[in-house]
Amino acid sequence: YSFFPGRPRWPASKTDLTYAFLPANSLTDTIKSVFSRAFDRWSEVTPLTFTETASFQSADIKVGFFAGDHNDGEPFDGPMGTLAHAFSPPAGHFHLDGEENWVIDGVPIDDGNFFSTLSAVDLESVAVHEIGHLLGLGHSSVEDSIMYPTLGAGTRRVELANDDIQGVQELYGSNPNFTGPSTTLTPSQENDTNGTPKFG
Amino acid sequence: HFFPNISSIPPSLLKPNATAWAAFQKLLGCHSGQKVDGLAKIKKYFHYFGYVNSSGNFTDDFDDILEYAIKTYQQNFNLNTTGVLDGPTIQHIIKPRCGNADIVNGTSTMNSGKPPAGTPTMHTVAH
Repeated sequence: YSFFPGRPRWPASKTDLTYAFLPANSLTDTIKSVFSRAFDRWSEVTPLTFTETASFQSADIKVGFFAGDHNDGEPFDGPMGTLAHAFSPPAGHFHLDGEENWVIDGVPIDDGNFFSTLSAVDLESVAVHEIGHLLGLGHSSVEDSIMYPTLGAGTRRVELANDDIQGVQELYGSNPNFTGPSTTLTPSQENDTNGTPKFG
Repeated sequence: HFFPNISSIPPSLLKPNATAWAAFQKLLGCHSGQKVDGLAKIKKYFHYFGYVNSSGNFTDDFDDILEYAIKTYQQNFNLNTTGVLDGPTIQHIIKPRCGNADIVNGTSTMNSGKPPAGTPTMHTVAH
């Protein structure tokens, strides 16, 4: 796992994060539920919670589908190529390429070569990855990790790997209810401004 | 464009090799010292993802900067560090991916930013 330069993270006082969808996208509840599942994967292993809000402007995390140049200096390139990008904390900008063909069902996809020849991408796989960026994780060289930069054709990758869990828990600590591999307390937890561990 | 599941995807979307970077496949085998049409575009690709610092005019020359970028990329993605645009490297480059850079401001904590496996580390203790 890796972090952005300077290891930015959401402040320790802000564990309950809100997210909202760009109203102009008019996403259905089914599509929104894909993002909800993706957020849940990260909240299961950290003390962070994610709640959808209707107020796009005031949300901590702003999710939107955009095509081409969308005024953040990182224009999208049409189908395939770059799929999405997200900013480090506390920016909260989560942009997806509106010109991709997104598959929203969560069934396993790699049951043959059919999907691998399609110009279509599993939405939840990309969402889980980008949320990792929103929380402060950079790219990882561990191939089965969520934070690995490429998503091979026909791949659905939504389960956090140990590498992802260790990375995000180094930033935020563990969810008290998380029963997976434990990680140790880190300086970012121990050296809080008032000297009080905030997590775990 | 949203599809509820794979069975709802129309056959018209069956487009093998239909990626934004499919044109890079014609660069297969390119190596240091060559001048090949399209190398400037792959330099832009590497610049976009942080592997090339300079943003000046990219040429079609396979120069040291490109070779270094390829080696760093290969290291980050667990490929053989050949410095050549070999098959596995090209196949990896054309995969769809996240738009965030792998190397930010010249630093990375992916493989290329870490000491090689087996590198001895120095341990010190209080005397």
